[in-house]
Amino acid sequence: TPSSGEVQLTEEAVRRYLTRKPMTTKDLLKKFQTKRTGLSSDATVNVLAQILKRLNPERKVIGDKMHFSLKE
Amino acid sequence: SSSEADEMAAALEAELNDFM
Repeated sequence: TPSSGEVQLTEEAVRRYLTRKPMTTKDLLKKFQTKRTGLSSDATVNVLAQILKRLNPERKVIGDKMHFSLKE
Repeated sequence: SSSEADEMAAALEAELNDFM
C-alpha cells in the first residue's frame, strides 16, 4: 500500500525547494512523487501548476532547461 | 520511450504554458 501523507504537496514545501535551488518541472515532480504524496498524477499536475502560478517564481535557463527559482 | 514522470512534466508545462 502507498504510504500517503509521507510527503505533502503544499505551497510552503514548493517555496522551500525553490528558495534552496533552481528546479525544473521534472525536479519538482520528483520531490512530490505520487507514491509519496498519495495524490493522483492529475491532481499532482493541477496542484503544482496552481502553486507555481501563485508563487510566480523567476525563470532561469540553465543548461538549456527552464528552471524556477525563488529568492528568500 | 516516455516515462510517467516525462508525461507529468509535459502536462505541467502545458498547464503553465502561458505562464512560462
